[in-house]
Amino acid sequence: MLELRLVQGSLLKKVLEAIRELVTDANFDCSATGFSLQAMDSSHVALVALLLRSEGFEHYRCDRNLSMGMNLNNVSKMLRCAGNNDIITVKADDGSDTVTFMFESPNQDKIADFEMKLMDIDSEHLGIPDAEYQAIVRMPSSEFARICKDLSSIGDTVIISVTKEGVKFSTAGDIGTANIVCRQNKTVDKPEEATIIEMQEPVSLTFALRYMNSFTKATPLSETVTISLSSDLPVVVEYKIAEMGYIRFYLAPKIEE
Amino acid sequence: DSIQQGISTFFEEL
Repeated sequence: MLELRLVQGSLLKKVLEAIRELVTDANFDCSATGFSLQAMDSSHVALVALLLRSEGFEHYRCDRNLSMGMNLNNVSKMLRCAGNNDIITVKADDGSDTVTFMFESPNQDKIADFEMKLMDIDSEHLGIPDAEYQAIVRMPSSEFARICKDLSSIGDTVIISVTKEGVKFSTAGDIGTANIVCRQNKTVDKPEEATIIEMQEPVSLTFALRYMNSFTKATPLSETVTISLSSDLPVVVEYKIAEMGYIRFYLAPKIEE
Repeated sequence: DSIQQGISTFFEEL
C-alpha cells in the first residue's frame, strides 16, 4: 500500500513539466526515504535524478519498496487536471497495475480521482559516485535559463568556463559568436539573486545546448540553480525543491575529435 | 568538430 499526500500539489505538476521533455517513460521508486526517479534520455547522453523526501509530504505511507513505471506524458495529462492550489494524493495498492491521483481543492469542495495504467519499464540504474568538483556556480535559475535560450539562437553548443574572473558561457554558429560573462556578485538585496562561484581550479567544458535548454524547464521549481563542473565528468545542474529534495540533471560533455 | 559522449561512459550500471 502506497499513499502520499502532498499539500503543495503544484510541486508535483512542476516536477513533471521539468522532466517530461527529456524522458518519455520512467520508473518512480517509492521507499521509506521518499519518492524518487532516475532516468536517462533516449540518447543516453543526459540523466535526471529526482528525490522528494518522505518528510516533505503531509502524509507518507509506503509499506514496501515499490517501483511504478509510467509514461511521463500521460502523468502530465493527469496532473494538468489538478488545480494549482489542489492537494494531490498518489495512491497504489501492492501488485496493482494502476496508480490513482486524487486532487482535492483547498476548501475540500471538489474531490477528483484519476486512475492511470502503469507500464513495465526495463530501465538501467546507474551508480552516481560522489565527486569533488573543480568549480561550483550558484546563480539565479531565471538568469541561467535566459542565457541558455539566448545562446541557442546563435549556436548548438555552449562552452562553460570558470575562472577567477567569473563564469563564461560561449557559443559559435553560422551567424557569429556570443560570450556571456557572469561575475561573482554576493552584494545583492536578496540571496537568491546572488551569483556565487566556488572554484578550486579553472575548468572549461563543452555541452550541447539542446539538453541545457531542456533542463531549464525545471526553473519554476527553484529561484536558484547550481552548476557543478569538473574536467572529464558530466556537469550537474541542480534545482533544489524547497525543503523536499532536488532535481539533478547530469549531462556528458562533448570532446574534441 | 566535437563528439558527444554518452552518460554511461561516466556512471556504471548497478
